[in-house]
Formats: sequence, structure tokens, C-alpha cells
Amino acid sequence: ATHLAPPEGLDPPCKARQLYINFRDVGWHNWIIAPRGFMANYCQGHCFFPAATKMSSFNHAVMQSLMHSVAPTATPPPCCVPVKLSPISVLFYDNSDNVVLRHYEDMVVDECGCR
Amino acid sequence: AQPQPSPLSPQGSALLQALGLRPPPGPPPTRPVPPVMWRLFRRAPQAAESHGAGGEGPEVPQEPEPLPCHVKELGVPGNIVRHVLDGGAAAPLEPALGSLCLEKPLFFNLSFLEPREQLTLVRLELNFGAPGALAAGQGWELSLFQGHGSQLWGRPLLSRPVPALREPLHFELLGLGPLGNASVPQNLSLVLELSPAGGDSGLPRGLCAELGQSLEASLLVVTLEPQLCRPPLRKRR
Repeated sequence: ATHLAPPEGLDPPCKARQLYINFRDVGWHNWIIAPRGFMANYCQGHCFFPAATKMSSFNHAVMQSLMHSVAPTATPPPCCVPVKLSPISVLFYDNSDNVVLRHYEDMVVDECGCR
Repeated sequence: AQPQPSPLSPQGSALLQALGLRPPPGPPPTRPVPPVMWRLFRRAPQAAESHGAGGEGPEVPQEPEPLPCHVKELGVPGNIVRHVLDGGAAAPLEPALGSLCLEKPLFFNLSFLEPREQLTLVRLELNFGAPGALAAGQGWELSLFQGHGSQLWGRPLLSRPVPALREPLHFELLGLGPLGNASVPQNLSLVLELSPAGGDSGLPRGLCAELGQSLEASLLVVTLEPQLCRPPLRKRR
């Protein structure tokens, strides 16, 4: 039982955190017309057993987290990664002075899981 | 302040290339955004949920499950829409035939198209901003030729009666002439001819010249880059 509990002081369990991409911050605001930015989010947190069993995880990740709990130095924990993403569209000027609307898949993290 | 990846640095250009972006090299563009592009942006997936979205007018409610890689408003597959302005001569040509009111070369640079893009729509928009005397009660015959300057190549690509010039005119060009082949041309060179319906040549030349000066032509080009589309979900066995 003591092995299975995550060590104190580590990250909270894997989940989506807010990340706002502001095009002004990266110097693209002069030619990206809209949006000015978007909530892209990111995944962070631990995937230790048993927390890894309570989120969207592959079976393999559950077993890997179990192995990590009994042999932390031999097996790393699974990774906290995006498992559900959604698209956005971006309106911008290109280098031919055209106004372009482009659709991008997988730009916003909706859900994280252990993989 | 963190150092920014400059577009000119190897990291910056690799990042832009990965996203298929080629930003303008010089100062910020001042070209106004055409209303059709705002409309398409507002109806695109997730646009309204992207915090800080710019634009004018009221938000359009998002529909729950849009078809992937499909431009619903235009009714065609696609994931890239471009609005291309006419780069032809500013002034119309002096019409050679008496009944012709307007002969105007149009030129569209299409060199930005990548070989992996599939054309799904090429729509020519003509906005005459017609002077009142020409807009009222006058029917027209409009013809579009492939050609360059005053040289017309072969038969017209299309020829249509136009009842009035008040509203913008739209013509689908995909499948016609240079856009009928499998390979996509680097540019599109056209000549537009406009005559009064019935061959009435009694229009003052000054009014026809004014019509030519006020004409704004543009292309709406939709392409599909299949690699950027999410593959359809596999059915469970």
C-alpha cells in the first residue's frame, strides 16, 4: 500500500491546463487577422497508479503505472498527453496579399489521458 | 520578455512551414478583409470559441457536428479558402467593336497553389459598383475569354445575359478552359467583355469607361489538402 501511493510533493494528477496562445506574444498579430488568439490548453500532471486508472488511459498505461509503483527506477510512469483535440480556423494574409481562411485540425486540447 | 522565434530564423521558418504559413515579408497589409471571408470565418468550426476573435457584426451560432474538411456555406469540400484580387491592368481597354461597352483584362496569380492541393471551387466575383445611369433598366451580355491584354484566345469560356449590374455577379470557373485540366495553372489570364443587350450601341463612351474604372474583380479559390483532414473514424468490428 505504501508503494502504491504517489510520493508527496509531486504534480497533481494528469489533466488539461489552460494555455492561451496570443498571436501578439509571438509577433504574428500583424498578419493573422482572426482570431487574436485561442485557448489551446496543454496536459500536465502525474500518471501514477491508481490515478492513471481513473482517467482516459490505455490499458497498457494502467499496467505501466502499476509497474512504476512497484519498481520506480526500472519503469517510468506513463506520459500525460492529449487524447481529445478539436480544430480551429485562422484568417490571415499570405505573402501574395491574399486573404486566406485555413482550417487546422488538432489545435485545442479538450481532454488529457495517460498513454 | 522571452526571445521570439523570428520568421527569418531556421526555427521560425520551420515552424511556419509546418503550419503551411507564408506571411507577408514587409509591413502589415492594409488590404481590407472582404465580407465573404469574415462570413466564412465566423461559420468555421470553433472560430466563435477562440477567445479574442476579431471581426464585425453579431456572432453566428455554431452547429454541433460540421462535416470535416467541408466549406458548408459554399457547398464544397475544402480546408483552405483564398480571396485573390485581380492584378490586371487598372484601366479597361478601348473596345474595338462599336457595340462593346467594356473590354477589361483580368489577371489572377495562382502560383501560391501547392501541388498537393486539390481545387474544389474557383468563383469569379465581379462588382461593378455601377453608376446609376448604367444600373437602371439596362440589360447586358457578358462574355469571358481566356486571353492576355487585347488578345482573346478562341471561343468564350462563358457567355451570359445579365439583367442588371447593381449586385455582385458570380461565375463558377472550375472545369472551364484553363481550369478544366488536371494540372492547376500558375495564373489565370482572362478578358471580360460587356455589351448592352440587343447590341444597343447608343451608350455614351464616358459611362462605359466609368463602369470599367469602378469594376472590382476577385476570385474565391477553395482547395482541399487531404493530408490535413482527420481520417473518418473506423467502424468497430
